[in-house]
Amino acid sequence: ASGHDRIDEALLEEVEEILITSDVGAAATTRFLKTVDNEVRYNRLTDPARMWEILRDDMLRSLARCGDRKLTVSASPTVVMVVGVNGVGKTTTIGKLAARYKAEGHKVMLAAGDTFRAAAGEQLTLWGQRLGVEVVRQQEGADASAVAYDACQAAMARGVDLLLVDTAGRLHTNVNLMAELEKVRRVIGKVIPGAPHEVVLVLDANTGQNALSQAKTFVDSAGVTGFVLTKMDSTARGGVLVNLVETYQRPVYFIGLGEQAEDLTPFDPEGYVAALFG
Amino acid sequence: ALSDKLEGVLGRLKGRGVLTEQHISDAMKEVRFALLEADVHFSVVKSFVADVREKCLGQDVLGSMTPGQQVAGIVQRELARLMGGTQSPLNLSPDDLTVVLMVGLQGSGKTTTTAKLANRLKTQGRRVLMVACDLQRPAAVEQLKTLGRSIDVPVLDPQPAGGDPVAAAKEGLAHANAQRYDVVLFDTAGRLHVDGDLMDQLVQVRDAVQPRETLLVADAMTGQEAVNIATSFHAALGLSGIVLSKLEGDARGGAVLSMRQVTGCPVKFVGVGEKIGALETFHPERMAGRILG
Ligand SMILES: Nc1nc2c(ncn2[C@@H]2O[C@H](COP(=O)(O)OP(=O)(O)OP(=O)(O)O)[C@@H](O)[C@H]2O)c(=O)[nH]1
Ligand SMILES: Nc1nc2c(ncn2[C@@H]2O[C@H](COP(=O)(O)OP(=O)(O)OP(=O)(O)O)[C@@H](O)[C@H]2O)c(=O)[nH]1
Ligand SMILES: [Mg+2]
Ligand SMILES: [Mg+2]
Repeated sequence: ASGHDRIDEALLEEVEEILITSDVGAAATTRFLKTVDNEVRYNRLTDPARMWEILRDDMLRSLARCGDRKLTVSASPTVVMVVGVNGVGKTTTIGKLAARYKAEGHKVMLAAGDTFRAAAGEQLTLWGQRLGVEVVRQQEGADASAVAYDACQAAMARGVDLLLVDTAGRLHTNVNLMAELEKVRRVIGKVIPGAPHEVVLVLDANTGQNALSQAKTFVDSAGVTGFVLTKMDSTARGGVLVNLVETYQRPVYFIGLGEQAEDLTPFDPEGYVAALFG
Repeated sequence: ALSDKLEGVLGRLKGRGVLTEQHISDAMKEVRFALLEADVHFSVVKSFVADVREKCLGQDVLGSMTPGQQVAGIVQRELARLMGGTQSPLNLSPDDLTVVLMVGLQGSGKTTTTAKLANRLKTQGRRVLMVACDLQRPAAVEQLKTLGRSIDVPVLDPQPAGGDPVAAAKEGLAHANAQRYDVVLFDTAGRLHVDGDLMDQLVQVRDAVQPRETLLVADAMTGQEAVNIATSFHAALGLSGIVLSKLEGDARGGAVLSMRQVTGCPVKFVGVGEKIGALETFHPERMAGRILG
């Protein structure tokens, strides 16, 4: 990545800067630098090109912990709950998922589970209209669990393959809202045994280390099964993913790359690492 | 907490000997780690720690019986100073229409903050208008209108032919002047700082309405990109202030230090919840303590 001919202080500082500014985090960065340090000390590493290779492989190894499970439509209906803090792109991601799975021939339905925020139902309804996908919703202020209940019943009755349940944004630090989420999940499970089959945590690539705090709470109390990282069309490199995948060992299903229906791509670890190290 | 870590690094030396530059270097490592974990930008941390280090090599630290506390105090003070010492209110025109332009990345909280600000100004006795200039996000106009109804503040929804936000903004300004409003707030679509077309469009909106206040609404949990984001928006528009949203969570909020460093703009307000009333003035001391963890 630069004109260094040996592994010196300047090069290590460059490595550190790349990792930190990618939001990999201080602790994980220290670990990566330690790896290089060990290679230099015990394996006589001297070539910078080889150093970059080792760093890339190290990161790929961490990311491999996510496994290769894909978001599949198998049960009838498969119920996917989409959760996360405010403004990360949950509703838009649901639109993108609906477009993708409908194009693959599945019968998709959306549940307007955000009954709190202004015009949340309208926003999802517009997505439904845009894609020709049915949306189950109630009036603003209705009980989110009641919408989930209705949507599950409707999905079964209409032979839907994939039910995407939108939820209101909520900070993971809000105990009451996390409890509400848990209630929605329970209600879904009562209507459709085994559901929700997936609980997708949506994270914003512009977010820093707080993504880890978000993941911890959502994984612990909302039963998160996988991640989607949005807004990777920004300059952010989403380095928090490294720590996230290593800690929770759950798949990163998709990456969001824009605001339109087609701006969703399956997570590609090789491409991600290449972009991070630029 | 950082103060504990500093006590750990320096406190053990109490009465046991001279505090050396190495000890200060070790202490600075702890400060650096804490700030990076708090999302302060890499280069902002570098220069901040260099400045603090200088101050720590003075006699009040080296000769102190509680050097850990001394260093912690210096760090806290320096950080609070960089946050902008005094509170900075909204710059309101005494006798003309005050134009406020809300800008920022997708999902940062602009629409919600527009309504919060409108409500605050209304309770202060001003005639406020909100103008819906986000013509691209599904139901964005509806969102602002719904919020407007809930606080009884009118929302102009120009809907110009062609859906051009610049035309909508011009119409909004004309209406605000004609109807003699005191303050007009323009909500705009979220956009990436690297989206050339949308940044140009925003510059055109700014030129059309000539804002007294151009506020960057930024998410408190923003990471290292805070520097790029703030720099780009400031270079393009000339920001007059920052509003930090979603601060009631547990994000350390180091992004605010980065943004202040690169723009010099004051943080005018902080969003501390989804409800209309959840807008507070910025407290530099409190923010410094929060960043340090
Ligand atoms: N650039 C970019 N913008 C995105 C992406 N995903 C979503 N957005 C935008 O981010 C903003 C917020 O998206 P929403 O889908 O409303 O987010 P949300 O999580 O449902 O928000 P709340 O329901 O309010 O918590 C919108 O302006 C979206 O268009 C992405 O991948 N890239
Ligand atoms: N918890 C919390 N949520 C907030 C705060 N401010 C805004 N929000 C929420 O953040 C989400 C996004 O807010 P919006 O006002 O739609 O953000 P925006 O910047 O207008 O989004 P775009 O128009 O898509 O760019 C919504 O769910 C808001 O309720 C805050 O201070 N705290
Ligand atoms: Mg939503
Ligand atoms: Mg908005």
